[in-house]
Amino acid sequence: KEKHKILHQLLQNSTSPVDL
Amino acid sequence: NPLPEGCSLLEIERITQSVLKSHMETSQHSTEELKRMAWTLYSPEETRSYQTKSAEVMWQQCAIHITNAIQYVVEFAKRISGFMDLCQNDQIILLKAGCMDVLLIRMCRAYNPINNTFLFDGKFATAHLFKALGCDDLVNAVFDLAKSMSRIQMTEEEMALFSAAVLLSPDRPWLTDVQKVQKLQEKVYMALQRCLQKEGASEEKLAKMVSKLPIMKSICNLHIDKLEFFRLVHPETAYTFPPLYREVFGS
Repeated sequence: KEKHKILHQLLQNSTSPVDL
Repeated sequence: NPLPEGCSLLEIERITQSVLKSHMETSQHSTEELKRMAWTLYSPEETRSYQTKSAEVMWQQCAIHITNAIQYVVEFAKRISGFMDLCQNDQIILLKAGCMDVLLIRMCRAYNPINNTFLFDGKFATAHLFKALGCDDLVNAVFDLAKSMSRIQMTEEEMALFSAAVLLSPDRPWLTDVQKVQKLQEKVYMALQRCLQKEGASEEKLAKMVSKLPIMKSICNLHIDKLEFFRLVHPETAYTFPPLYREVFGS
């Protein structure tokens, strides 16, 4: 999990294209 | 073509709409924007200033652009119906293995075949602009792929479904639930076939799209090779690349 910390975060975030 | 087991026409239509919506919502530039910018080219002076940058600076800049684009691909994946139902291990495996492929498909939108230029950092650039990277073979391969893909003239719907199908490749190593991924991919491929039929496209069109997959794979491998070499020569700079880039393309 630690190895893919950011991918994990991105997958869990409820982001919208505007946030990107 | 028979529909996959337990899959209705309505579901295929739902998948088509969902994938297209995801693609449009997570494309970095709208088609109108790209059309408007198509003739905004780098001047010879501007091109030269990129060419005379150090390899470290140019690599850093490209890594930042790729990282931004990856974030949009992650968002695209998240919005594909069924993707978030996969376990997180498989989501990560599919993204790590397929995001470069999706980027390469998406790049077609930002490519102008008339003058063989790409949108990079706000303006359209020729392959020569990337000289400082020291990866002419990689850069030329990307331009060649864009040129040959642009000849296929994919619609946004086709591009969206093709991107989703590539992302949902069940043959990626270390997947936990291969079958689940396979079922999702089958549905997306079915949606792509229906979409091509609906548009009256020739059967060859899908074959042409699929024929680009090995070229995309070789470009992905070449990128990793170049990155590994760069890492050997400039370890400090490679360490300052965006963490997401290092995460996705790390071994």
